[in-house]
Amino acid sequence: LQLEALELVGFKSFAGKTRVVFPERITAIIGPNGCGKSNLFDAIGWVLGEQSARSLRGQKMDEFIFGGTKKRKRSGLAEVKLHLKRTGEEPLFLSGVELDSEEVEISRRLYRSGESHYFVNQRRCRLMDVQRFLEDSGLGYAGYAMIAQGKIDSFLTAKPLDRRQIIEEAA
Amino acid sequence: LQLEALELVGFKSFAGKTRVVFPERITAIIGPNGCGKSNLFDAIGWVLGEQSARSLRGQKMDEFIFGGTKKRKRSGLAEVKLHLKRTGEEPLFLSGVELDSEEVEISRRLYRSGESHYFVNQRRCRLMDVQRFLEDSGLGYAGYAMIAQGKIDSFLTAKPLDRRQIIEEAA
Amino acid sequence: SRALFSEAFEAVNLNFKEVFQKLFGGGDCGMRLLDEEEILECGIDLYAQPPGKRLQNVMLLSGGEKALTVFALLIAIFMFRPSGFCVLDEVDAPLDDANVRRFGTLVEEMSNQTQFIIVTHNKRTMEMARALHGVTMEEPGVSKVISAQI
Amino acid sequence: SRALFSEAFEAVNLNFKEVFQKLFGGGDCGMRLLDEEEILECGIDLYAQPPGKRLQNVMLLSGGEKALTVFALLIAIFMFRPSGFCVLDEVDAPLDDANVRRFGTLVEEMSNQTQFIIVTHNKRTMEMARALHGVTMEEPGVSKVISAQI
Ligand SMILES: Nc1ncnc2c1ncn2[C@@H]1O[C@H](COP(=O)(O)OP(=O)(O)OP(=O)(O)O)[C@@H](O)[C@H]1O
Ligand SMILES: Nc1ncnc2c1ncn2[C@@H]1O[C@H](COP(=O)(O)OP(=O)(O)OP(=O)(O)O)[C@@H](O)[C@H]1O
Ligand SMILES: [Mg+2]
Ligand SMILES: [Mg+2]
Repeated sequence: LQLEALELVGFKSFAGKTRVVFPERITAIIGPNGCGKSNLFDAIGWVLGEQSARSLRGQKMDEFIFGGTKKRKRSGLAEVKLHLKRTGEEPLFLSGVELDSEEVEISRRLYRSGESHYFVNQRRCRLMDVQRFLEDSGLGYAGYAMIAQGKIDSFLTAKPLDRRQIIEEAA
Repeated sequence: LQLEALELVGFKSFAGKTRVVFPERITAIIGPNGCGKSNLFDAIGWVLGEQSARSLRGQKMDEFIFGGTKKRKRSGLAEVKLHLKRTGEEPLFLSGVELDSEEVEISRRLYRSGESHYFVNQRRCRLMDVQRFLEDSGLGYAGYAMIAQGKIDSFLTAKPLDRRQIIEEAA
Repeated sequence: SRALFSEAFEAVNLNFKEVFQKLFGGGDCGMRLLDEEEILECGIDLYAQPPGKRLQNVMLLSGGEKALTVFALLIAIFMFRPSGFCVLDEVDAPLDDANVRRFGTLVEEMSNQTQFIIVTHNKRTMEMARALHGVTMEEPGVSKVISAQI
Repeated sequence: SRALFSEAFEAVNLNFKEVFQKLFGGGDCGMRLLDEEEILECGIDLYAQPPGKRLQNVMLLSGGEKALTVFALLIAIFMFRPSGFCVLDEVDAPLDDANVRRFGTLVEEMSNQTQFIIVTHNKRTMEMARALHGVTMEEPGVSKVISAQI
């Protein structure tokens, strides 16, 4: 599976509808301090079911929903959609049903109530279905594919026993 | 007191006699990763009696003495000299004796045996005399004047109670 | 003692706000005592509001914003206990061009009273220096200094 | 289980050395188990030797050397459990020009098999990208994306 585009609305500092495409092998995300680059990083991890990305930065549910500014009301929900394209020939299954489209769309929604919805190709499913699907399609290890700002520093300051965890999980 | 020059030999990666001058208000230290810039930073703190600068990076005494390479034998001692110039009119005292020179030279030597020697204007004295002298001449707070690589990150990850210590010590 | 700590706390907080506003071009910030009753025992949290944003715990800011905020605090403490010189090791690493520029302006302003020695990889910061020392390791494991003055 | 862990450990260690040597232009490195008897319970230490230097615990290396070494390990783990894409957030921040260049070469080499999304402030890293997305906050507190393709 390869990434094609990311769409988000109401997610962290991305109040309005935003679309980011990934048509190339190497894409750079640039901009000044505090403009939202790491928030985009978080969106990718979040829609892929990563719960722990930068969880140091506030553990509440609404850390992820746009919190409003003086000029804009806060959002009622955060939604991220990731568009992917199949690169291989092997069949992909979601909850036992084979997917025949070349395009795959994974969505995650979070309401202020705390309610979470997950979708694969617009079909509602549970988080564990999404995670199962991602594992089968070779994206199950998104955790190792994402190196967050500060991850290198925290690995260095981690105790040797905590460092081992990273290898253990991969094993 | 203002800094005029730093001389070092056998200190960390500075095996040979090295002299660095500070004739201007703003001096930059540049160079590739691992070339020794932070070691120069450490030398300034070390000669001023700072014991804790980057003490995470190995607590043994000979962390400070050049450890040798394939081509060069390790050093038997580390020596750092800091040349300062008086800027004010007030008298400066060292162990009760008034210093009348405009130039002040502070030295620190560490032998592999673990023995440490301290000198102010080439007069041997104890660490506490140097520290007392520095306090009297307005250099007693070198700890606050030096922001080490990684100090900002460790302050951020420190618990609130550890952060308070930094204010407490200044009070 | 309580009085000494309060005095230091208030003085540093004033400096903190002043320096923060110069580095961010506005905004607000402050240290907060976690327990107003036990000021000799409680921890300290930092709150910051870059221009246009809401006041929040510094931990919720971006990587560069956090670094610049803590740098402002450390300079605030230095101003409370000054010593004629200040040595900085790569404090500008996570900053964007605008923040590096404001950092440079602050250093130039403070350099009338304070001598600065700054370790940096940043071209803009190097431009502000009037003397440059290049450190090299041509012979592996052995550092040498090549000095240049401008 | 013991066998699974050993297998992962050895495989990652091989990748670690390979990637480290590409990023440093030589040298050596490895993870070490702190207790050979209790491999399911013990901690892990990292050892590294940039070209020409002695093998030592990674904690004794310089700021940039440490960061590059840990990055090599995290990439080594990714290679053991690959996923077709890789997202990096400012991993090049503490690196000098030569190291940024070798980092870029590694990314270009890996990009045949792996799609990269890289958050960066570094001009050289930006040059390697074939699509650039600029994130801005013209309206304070609200992020927008301006896309450009090369
Ligand atoms: N739920 C939310 N609602 C509104 N704004 C938010 C929310 N979560 C985070 N933010 C804001 O997003 C900004 C941080 O963005 P981010 O960490 O992505 O910056 P960045 O571009 O990575 O910067 P740097 O280059 O410094 O790392 C902060 O100003 C923060 O207040
Ligand atoms: N006692 C010692 N003897 C010999 N070499 C030493 C000693 N202590 C430290 N070193 C070496 O000094 C080097 C680190 O230097 P330093 O931390 O000053 O680099 P730096 O220029 O600050 O790099 P960076 O830009 O990555 O921060 C390391 O290679 C380390 O092995
Ligand atoms: Mg960031
Ligand atoms: Mg350094």
